[in-house]
Amino acid sequence: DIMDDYHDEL
Amino acid sequence: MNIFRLSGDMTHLMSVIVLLLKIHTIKSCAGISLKTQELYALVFATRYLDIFTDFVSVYNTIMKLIFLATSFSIVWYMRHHKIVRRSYDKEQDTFRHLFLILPCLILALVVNEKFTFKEVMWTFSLYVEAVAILPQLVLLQRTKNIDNLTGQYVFLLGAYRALYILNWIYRYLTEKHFVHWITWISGLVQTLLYADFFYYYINSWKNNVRLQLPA
Repeated sequence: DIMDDYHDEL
Repeated sequence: MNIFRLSGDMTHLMSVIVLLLKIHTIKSCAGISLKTQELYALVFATRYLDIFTDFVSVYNTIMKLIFLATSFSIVWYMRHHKIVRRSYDKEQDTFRHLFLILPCLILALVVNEKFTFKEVMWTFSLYVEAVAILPQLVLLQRTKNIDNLTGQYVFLLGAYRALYILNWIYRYLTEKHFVHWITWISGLVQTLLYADFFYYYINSWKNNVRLQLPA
């Protein structure tokens, strides 16, 4: 979901 | 993934490798702040809690494992390795990093995007990373002798977050919904903390003189 899209960064 | 983020990750990886090389090959950690290394181990421990639950990509998982392994092994080297620990200047590295950790924890509990354990820990890791370099910069001001490897380490560590800022601009322009003020502001603060170091580092590099920070 939208919230997790930037949890793909280190 | 974009070129800014990839080069940011590679620069970050380089900074860690430079540091490990320094410590492992010449068995010295002179000029390195253990406090900063402990803060970075805390950053990765609190940011990568989901390493085994949320799979993003092979690259993502491998890099997380590398950052976790290297940050904890650097702390171990500086604390327990019989030769390396002798070159750690405990008297100069006196920054009370608890005074950084507690405010970051309180701020993460108040200012976050979602009040869940994982999200608060993620936000906490962002705030801690923003200030993690402070003990190291204070130590550099105190110890006049900044050797090349230490200078390169700090420079690469600062450059990686500057590249991440370009990555966030790129993602904001190319992806809808990609708006994350908390990440952006803490990343900007982190990079700004290096501003004066960058200034003296680039000058010393241009004039080909040893890096000296003003007292």
